[in-house]
Parts: sequence; C-alpha cells; structure tokens
Amino acid sequence: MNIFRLAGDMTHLASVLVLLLKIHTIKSCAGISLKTQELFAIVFASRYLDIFTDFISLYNTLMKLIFLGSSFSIVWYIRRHKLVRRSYDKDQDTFRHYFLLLPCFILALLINEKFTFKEVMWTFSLYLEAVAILPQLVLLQRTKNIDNLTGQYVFLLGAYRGLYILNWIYRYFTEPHYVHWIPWISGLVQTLLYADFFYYYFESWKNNKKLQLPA
Amino acid sequence: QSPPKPKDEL
Repeated sequence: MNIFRLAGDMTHLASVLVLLLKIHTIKSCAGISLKTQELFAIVFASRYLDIFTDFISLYNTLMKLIFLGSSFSIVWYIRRHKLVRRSYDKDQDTFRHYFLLLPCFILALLINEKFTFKEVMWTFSLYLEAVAILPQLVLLQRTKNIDNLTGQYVFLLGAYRGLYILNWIYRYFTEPHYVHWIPWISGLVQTLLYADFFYYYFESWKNNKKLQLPA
Repeated sequence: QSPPKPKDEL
C-alpha cells in the first residue's frame, strides 16, 4: 500500500469519525443530508458483498466493517434517535435521491467488466458513490450557517477522493497492467463534484471567515 | 491480456 492510498483511507475514516462525533456528542445532524448518508450505506452494502468470500488483508476487512457499520449507524441515528432526528433539516434536504439509484444501476448493467451479480453490484457502487454527495452539496448551498464540523466532514470526503486519484497515478506507474477505467472515471467525476466546494472552503479559510456557499 | 482485477481498494 502506498502513502496516497493510506492517507486517502485515513481521511475517509476521519470524515466518518467527524460526522459520528458531531451526531453522537452534540446530538445534532443539522446540515447533514440523510439522502447522501443513505446512498453511502447502499454504496458500501453493494460494494462489500465480497467481505466474507475474498480475504485480502485484516486491514481491508476491518475497514470494510467500519465503513459498513458507521454508514448504517449514521442513517439509524438520523432516522430513529429521538434527539438527533429533531435536528434533521427535512424541508431543506429535498434532493430526490432515488433518481440517482436507477440510472446508476442501469449504467452498471450496461458498462461493467464482467456480467456477474457481484461485479455488477460492485460497478453500481462505484457509479453511485460518484454522485452520492450531490444531495449533501445541495443542502450545503441552502444552509446559511454551515457549522465547522459539517464543513470539515465534506472537506475530508473530498480530500479522500483526491488522494485516491494520486494513489491510482502512483499505482499506474509502479504496478504492471494496472488499468481500471471504471473506477478511474467514476472517481474523477466524484472528485470534480467537490471542486466548487473546495474553492469556497479555501477562500473562507484564507480570509478567516465562516464558510458559506453562494446559492 | 489483463490480469484479474485486484479488489484491494476500499
């Protein structure tokens, strides 16, 4: 494992921890999109179907369990915890996320590396992950006062994607036959979706001002 | 030909 991949996994892990910290300690999910969180839970559930069949490393299995467990518990918190669900901005979080599910699934049926159940589900998870942040970005744009933890959460998610691209570039030059178009293109699309957010995040950081996205 | 894809990423 190279440094970019490790750093990418760690920022991904940190993003989840920041979100759980916010929800668990402040008992608030203000500014967090349940739609995006549900999509991430579906992403992990469909991607990690191999968790009990293909063993890669203890690290790999543990991380998969952490991402599965955390994504489902975040959804549980927002839907079921009586204090947390009260802080959920239901009226702002209106993105119709099921409109993303069907096109991603059809695309996975059409464009995949092998037409098997596991492979199609894995490809579906990549396409869905690429666009899963959209409801969250829309919600951020509607939120007047983005709190620091929410801003950091989205920043860490974007950093994770950027680091994965560096990891792929590194692996392309150091490993023979390392060409994977489907994860690369969907990963690139995913990272580009964060570009606008990053711009305003750094501007607010540079000017020492509160983060606010233009509507 | 391409080798089997390593699903070693998360």
